[in-house]
Amino acid sequence: DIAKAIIDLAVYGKAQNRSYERLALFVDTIGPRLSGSKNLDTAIKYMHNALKENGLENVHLEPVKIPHWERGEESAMMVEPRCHNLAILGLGNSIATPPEGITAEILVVTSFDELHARAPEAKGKIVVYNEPYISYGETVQYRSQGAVEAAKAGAVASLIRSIASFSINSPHTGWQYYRSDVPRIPTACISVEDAEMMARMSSKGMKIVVNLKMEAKTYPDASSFNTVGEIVGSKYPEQVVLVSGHLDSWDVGQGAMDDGGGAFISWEALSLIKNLGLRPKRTLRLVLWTGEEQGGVGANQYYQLHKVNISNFDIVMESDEGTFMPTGLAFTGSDKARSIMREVMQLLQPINVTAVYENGGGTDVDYWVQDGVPGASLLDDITKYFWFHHSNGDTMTVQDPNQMNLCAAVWTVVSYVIADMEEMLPR
Amino acid sequence: RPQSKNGRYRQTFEEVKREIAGYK
Repeated sequence: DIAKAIIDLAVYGKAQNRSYERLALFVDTIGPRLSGSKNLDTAIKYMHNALKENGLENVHLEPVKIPHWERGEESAMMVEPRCHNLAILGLGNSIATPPEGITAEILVVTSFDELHARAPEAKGKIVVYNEPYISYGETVQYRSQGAVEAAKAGAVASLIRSIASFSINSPHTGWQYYRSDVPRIPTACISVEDAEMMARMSSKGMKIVVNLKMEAKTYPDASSFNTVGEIVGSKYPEQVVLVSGHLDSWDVGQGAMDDGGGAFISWEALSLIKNLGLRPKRTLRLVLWTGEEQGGVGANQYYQLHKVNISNFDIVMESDEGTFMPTGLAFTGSDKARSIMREVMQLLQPINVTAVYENGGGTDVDYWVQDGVPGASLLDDITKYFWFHHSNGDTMTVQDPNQMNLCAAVWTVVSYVIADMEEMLPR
Repeated sequence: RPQSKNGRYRQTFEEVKREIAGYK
């Protein structure tokens, strides 16, 4: 009755709401946790102590280097045809403007294709991207590449419509990449509302002028840590089932959803197993990544350090797409492994979360998945996920304790059973 | 049955199914 015992404890028993309560204390006390920040250092120390106090084994920190970028003060004021304060958030890795800012006319485009077609018009202007939101994966390229494409056309800055499926004038930040062969220009995201307004004005032939000020600064890479705790396996301790989420977040909101929820249900999995006095045959390893938002930076260094043991990694699991109502498990692996995962998910019939989907993994564990290690990620109802993602709205208020209980039950049953089965998943 | 690297026989899928059902 192990699966039932886990579900009962997580959803109805003494552990119900524990991951939510732990997360609330964590994010309310520490706040957002940007890569390279003191807040992130504090968060890692906090979790290091918390995992030890929880009685996990081999609790330790693994040093890594991560980007250190700070946004500073920033503003964008539309000065023609009228004065209007634009809601902005500078994009991570952006350079600063001069202290007096950049004042330039706006060119509004809806796509890279339109920008390329109108490239002669972009010279000396601030390019505003008013790209429609299709899906995160498709639309996020405007955030990550917008500055480079605008600079190639001779623009002096870029303002990018937030990658958001809903907006209440809320800018959403994120990481953007420069190219060594293209001049660096300042870049920030703006709200959907302001992007659409400027598009309407532009389509009517109005001249729009904006003053953009950004103090953003990039420092040398900072020292940080991946945080690790384990329940050591009873029979095959060298073999590992890895469960994970990331501790770092953006510097807005509280990072409660991205990825506080994922990190804390991963911790909860080990806590529940300990509470039940269980010890799986192979080691259950919790890793709380650092520097995920800048492209899985801490996870990449973890992979480089540990890939020599790749044959002992049974499965790598990451929850980084919300901890709302769970709908199933995304899985990447061989057909044989998938058949086994389908059987494992049948254990979750009592809470009606049995589906196995394609494309399991995540930014932090894909290094392993690409090398053939089976990968899994929690799927949940992400209808509202991109309303809050990377914005000031990512707070504890969007989390739901009952939904986190269910997510924790799924995460725990899957990780425990795989860790305890006699054989590793076939590759 | 295929043998695994450590010389033990790998379980058949039916055996794996039975093992997983044991956690219900």
